[in-house]
Amino acid sequence: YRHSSQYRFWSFTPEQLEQKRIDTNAQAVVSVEERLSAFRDENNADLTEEEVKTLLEKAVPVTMEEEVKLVNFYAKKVQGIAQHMNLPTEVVATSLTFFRRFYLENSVMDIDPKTIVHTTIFLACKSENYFISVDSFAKKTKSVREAILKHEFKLLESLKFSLLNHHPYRPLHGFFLDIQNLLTGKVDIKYMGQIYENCKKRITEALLTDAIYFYTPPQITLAALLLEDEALTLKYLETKFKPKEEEAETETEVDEKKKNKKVEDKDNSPKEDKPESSINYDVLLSLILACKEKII
Amino acid sequence: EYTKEKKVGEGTYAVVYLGTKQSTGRKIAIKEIKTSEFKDGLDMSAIREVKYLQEIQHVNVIELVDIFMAYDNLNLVLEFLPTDLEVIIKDKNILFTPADIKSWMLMTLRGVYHCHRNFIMHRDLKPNNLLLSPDGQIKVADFGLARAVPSPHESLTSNVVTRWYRAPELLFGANHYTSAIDIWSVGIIFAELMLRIPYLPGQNDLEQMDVTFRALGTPTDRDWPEVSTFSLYNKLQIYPPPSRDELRKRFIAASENALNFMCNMLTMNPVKRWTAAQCLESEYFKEIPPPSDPSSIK
Amino acid sequence: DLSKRYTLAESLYSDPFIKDLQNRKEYIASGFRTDFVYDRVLTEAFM
Repeated sequence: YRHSSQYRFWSFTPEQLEQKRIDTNAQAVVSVEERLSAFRDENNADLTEEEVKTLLEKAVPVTMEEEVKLVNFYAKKVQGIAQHMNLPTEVVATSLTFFRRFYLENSVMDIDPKTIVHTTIFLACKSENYFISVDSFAKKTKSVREAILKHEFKLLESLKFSLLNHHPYRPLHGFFLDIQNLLTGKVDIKYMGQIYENCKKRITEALLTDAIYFYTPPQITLAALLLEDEALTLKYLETKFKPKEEEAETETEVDEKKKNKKVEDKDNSPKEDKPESSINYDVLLSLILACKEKII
Repeated sequence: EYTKEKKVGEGTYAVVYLGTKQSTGRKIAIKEIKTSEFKDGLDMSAIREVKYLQEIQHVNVIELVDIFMAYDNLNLVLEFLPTDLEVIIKDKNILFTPADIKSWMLMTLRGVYHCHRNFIMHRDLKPNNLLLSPDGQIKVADFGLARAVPSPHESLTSNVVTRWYRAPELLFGANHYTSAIDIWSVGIIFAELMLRIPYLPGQNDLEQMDVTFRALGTPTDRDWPEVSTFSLYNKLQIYPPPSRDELRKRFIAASENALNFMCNMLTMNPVKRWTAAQCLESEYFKEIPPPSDPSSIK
Repeated sequence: DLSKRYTLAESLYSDPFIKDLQNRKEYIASGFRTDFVYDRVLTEAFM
């Protein structure tokens, strides 16, 4: 994951993310002010008193906070349109991710979000091998090919040419399996299926928050699981990551392990070597709790 | 920062130039993606190259040095790789040894393994996509047909991989194949390195099936469950698999381990076909001669 | 990756979605492998 473009280009601390938004907005403000004063100079003679006054009051650049609100508003639209088109979950997620990243690099004052909504979905379809020709895409979205293609290059460049996204959905499937492995006999499969579906919805909502910039996909998944069933998730995390000596193993758990061991041997799957050092239980738990707060 | 000094190639969707990175003097190749021709905006091959090369950093995969836009064209700056395995196989003036072949196979499989453990299928492995750096390193290149391993229920097109290197499941039109198709291609490349001529050169897709099964035997439900459910299966000529002796005669220079290595990569049933990891851990790489030091290969 | 943070325990997984695919003829013939699927999603979970 540390080699992935998602980690290298699109992971931030909250401070870095805010600074990025401030910088992007500031750059746009400068160019808007320049265009405004040029406009005033060119049209100085024709402008009435009233118009000059209106210009000063109304034609003011949006602030960074207002940009974030507008981008989030349109991000929900991108998600809605992509879902309405019955695109696969991963394609919807990629569309949304592309759109939100685009506005970390560009200001709404430079490129109106309305003009980029379809382009992000169209590029996401291509990138996720869900190819739809631009003509049939235009028909589906009641748009025109020129408008869809107009900003495609700009979008790709603003994305720093990073198209491969890791979304929290696959990790959800992974944890769904690993929980069964570690908590064998303690979880009801039907119930797990319900948890799975609910978590998918929570993940889809989480993609609209800044959690995707602060946490890794699996951490977001575990936060969604925690929201769905705290007891089960904590039990799983303790069993998986809490160093053994701290945990008072009950009789049944010891038998369970022996049974598992036999099963695993039969499976001749590789021994579970626990690199205790690599994942610190307390750090992981605090991360997931913070991520949960962010998502809520 | 970059110059385009000499045009060295032109494909359907790109023109390739040799150039120099000004700040370091490093020789580079620039793949200029033509964009005017494509009615659907950026071409899928360009998107795939960009998407996967951005994620892969490995000594045996071509390095994407930089990407930039210029005059509405997308330019991929790649490391400069002067030749490829196809040139070497064809040029009879170039002599190479079993140790050289072993070295090339080792490097190729390391590159392919790195793609597969990142869940990326290359889907067009062949000698002229295995480029060589000035210090002899093999580099897997051309990710224009690559794709991430799909979600399990997704359907994939079987129309991938250059015909002579295409796995039997693709010839049958399978839509739920796995990265095993890349291993088949590597097996065919290995055979071609030993023979110095293409091993299974079919003139068209149907003949490709005939050439493949005549050489390696027609698969049956016994060794490949449900293979008879492919619609193309009924039109097949049934050939027996070659005896071990026939294979020995065909690949005179190959040791027993080399033959095992090849046969496991060319196993018909994709489920039983070796993975890249199994290939890398095979006896073939442990027996003498050891693989040549890449920089020493002429 | 020598120290994977999971053990592939296929016999312990009840995954109706994958089990269904695994029994379809066109999946079997294509070379579909459940261990590849499980390995993929578990790797993404522990990356």
